[in-house]
Amino acid sequence: LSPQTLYTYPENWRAFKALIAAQYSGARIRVLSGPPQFHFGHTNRTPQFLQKFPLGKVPAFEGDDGFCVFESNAIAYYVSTEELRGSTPEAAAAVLQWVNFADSDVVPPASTWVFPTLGILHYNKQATEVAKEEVRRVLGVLDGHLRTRTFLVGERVSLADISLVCALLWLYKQVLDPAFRGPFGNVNRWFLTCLNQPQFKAVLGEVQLCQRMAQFDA
Amino acid sequence: LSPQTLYTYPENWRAFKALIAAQYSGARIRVLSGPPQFHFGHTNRTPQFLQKFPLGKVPAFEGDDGFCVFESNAIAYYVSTEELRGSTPEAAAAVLQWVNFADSDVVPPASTWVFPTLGILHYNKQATEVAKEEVRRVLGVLDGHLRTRTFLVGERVSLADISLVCALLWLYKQVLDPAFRGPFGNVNRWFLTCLNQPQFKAVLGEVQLCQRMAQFDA
Amino acid sequence: MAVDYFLHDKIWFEKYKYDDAERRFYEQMNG
Repeated sequence: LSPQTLYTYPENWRAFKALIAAQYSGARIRVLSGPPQFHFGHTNRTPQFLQKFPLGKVPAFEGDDGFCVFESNAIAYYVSTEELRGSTPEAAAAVLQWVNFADSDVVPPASTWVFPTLGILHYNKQATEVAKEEVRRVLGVLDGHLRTRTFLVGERVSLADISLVCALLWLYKQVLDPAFRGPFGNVNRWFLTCLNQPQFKAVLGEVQLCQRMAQFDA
Repeated sequence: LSPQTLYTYPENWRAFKALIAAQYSGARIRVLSGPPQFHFGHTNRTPQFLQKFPLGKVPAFEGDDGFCVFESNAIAYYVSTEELRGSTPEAAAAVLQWVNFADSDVVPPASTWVFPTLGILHYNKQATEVAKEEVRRVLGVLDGHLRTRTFLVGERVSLADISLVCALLWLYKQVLDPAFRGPFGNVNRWFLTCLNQPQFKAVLGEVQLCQRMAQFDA
Repeated sequence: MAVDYFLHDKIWFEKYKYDDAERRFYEQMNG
């Protein structure tokens, strides 16, 4: 396959999903994430970009045949193998279930909790406390599901694992200290198993799990 | 296929997606949405239900073989045909793109604008004004995409159309009066074309488009 | 810092409020 292009800003966890999937499928993707090829905030506002990607959002993907797609889950799906997508209707539905779960139940509370510790959002004590409880609930659901499983769907890595690992990444790096994540042993095992897959490591590198819960960065 | 079961409360737009998809595939689904079979707020908190559906959310689906799946998009996918899902990787990625777009770009501003008119949430003038602009932007993107298309992906109805029609339903019924929706002729045409498909009508019945923008229900 | 870009992503911070309100509304409707 001649190179296909992924437009994004640097270190975008949403772009990591497609890059990890491509490690499994062998899809060759060149990432344009900095000037002069791509300048976030400018290039994605040009008429040329908006003509291809009307929302102007990244990550955005352009195939070698001019096929264009936005929305990170759609891009990750496109560069995946049948195995990652779920090779039976049941497996594919289960993959979709966990991918949607990541967006609807993990991303909002994770962002509410983590962003103030990165100094990019004002801290709100009440919202953070609610977010912590939401994260505890989410980890509890995953822990129950992973009690008897190595991966989320079937016996191998799928887009479900890739999506949820990427959605949980900043939580595990910033705020899930040993005390908070202690009760969720199955999730911790699963998370580390995925991180240690060569295809994840090739994209995420060495991920240091949080040792001390970051507080909001006043 | 022996009947499969969809648990939901009545008039749940998220459940409509799977029911419309089933009209195309012929999947036979019995909807349990009222006592004694299903009592929202009670049944979905029982250990039996949580054992199958750990989030306790609806819609939730149980196949005739005991296969269980939650998340409305996963359920709609499971009861769909290959055609609805997108029969090539490009079509399937494009379907996923619009399904994700519905959840990430339509549902939040639609809920913010419509919920106060239904008495679901208190009215917040500033949030509502922001939501109206978001909806205008979303309708603009869709209008551009639909200028040269009858349906969102390919030449036939897909899960992209089903998901977006269901996500836009309350907007069109409650607040998109002729003045507001006037500039988006391609979206209005597409929306009415879908509503008039027998498979949509079988589930949604006659849908009256908003004539007078509903104000918040004090 | 790369994380500054995160704010450009559309995140529904208030989602839990809307989910809770919708759940309570339909629980009452089906009460």
